[in-house]
Amino acid sequence: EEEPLIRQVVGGDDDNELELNAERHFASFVQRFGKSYRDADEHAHRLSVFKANLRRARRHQLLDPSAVHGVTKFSDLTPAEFRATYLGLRKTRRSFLRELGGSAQDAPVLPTDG
Amino acid sequence: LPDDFDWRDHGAVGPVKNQGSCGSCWSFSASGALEGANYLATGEMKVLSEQQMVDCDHECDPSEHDSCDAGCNGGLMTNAFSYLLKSGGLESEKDYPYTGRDGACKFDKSKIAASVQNFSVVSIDEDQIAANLVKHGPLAIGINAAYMQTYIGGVSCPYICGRHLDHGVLLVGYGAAGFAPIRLKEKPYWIIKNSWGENWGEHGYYKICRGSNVRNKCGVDSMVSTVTAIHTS
Repeated sequence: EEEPLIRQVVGGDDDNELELNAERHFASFVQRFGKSYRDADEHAHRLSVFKANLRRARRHQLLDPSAVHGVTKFSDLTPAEFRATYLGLRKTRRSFLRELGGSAQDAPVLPTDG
Repeated sequence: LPDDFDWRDHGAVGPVKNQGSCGSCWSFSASGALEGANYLATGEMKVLSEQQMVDCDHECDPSEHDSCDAGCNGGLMTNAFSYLLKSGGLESEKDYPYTGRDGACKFDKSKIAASVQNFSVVSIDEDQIAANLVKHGPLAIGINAAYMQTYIGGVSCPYICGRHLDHGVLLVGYGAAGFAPIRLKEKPYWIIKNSWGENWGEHGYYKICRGSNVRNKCGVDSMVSTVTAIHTS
């Protein structure tokens, strides 16, 4: 059956469950990925970011049910830190299209039947 | 076109690498495409250097002169191919190893391991993308990485995903249908090699849905370039 397109993506009482287990998840995350933080403040800050990312992973799971989302080695980074540190593509498609006439030329159309 | 195709089965994909905390995804995408093209041209898989592009490639976009490749601060794969055409080629990873930081250019022309013959841009047409993949080897592509920070496995096919591109990766194959771990739903998908190490995603790889009813998901079809390597005996 088709997925209902309108889905409840804000959790109800499982927020409490997540809150309760976040510290346990964080401890295993730190151990699994060999994380270390400068001091107690940094540790506390990263725990709060981690909790937010648990909620984000749950939202992603609801919005993307055919994949598996959860804790990854980037779970102690805010989305902005993640983008700034681990991506690195400078252009959007708009300027890329303008390049079509520049040094990059169109690939010839290839046969795709048979 | 074959229903399923994966260049990893034919030796044209090098090892999964890790860009570390440096915005150099563009150089991994470009080096992966040239590794595949060079394999098709020579029959040998040579693992190529990203650090040479990080340190030495400051090529600018011909249509946007203020947008140039800038090492850990980002770049564009077609700029990188232009640079490689001008520099004469790319050294091997062994001769110019990756540090994950911007550095002074140490390019040594006598150590070129692979050279670009030419490169081109593929239209937003999934059949054309698949045909260019099968014909020319792995393709350098852009993608929106919004769902990749939390991705663990399966075929990603978000109901909602932006198409502005912020990450450069390598398209290595495609599958007719993949069962998603959570839901037994078949979805045809692209197979994408990322540069965040083997302990991310599916051993360093990402799968995203493709097909007429989910075209260009997360912008995956909208920045595709292919490169051919100079044949050396």
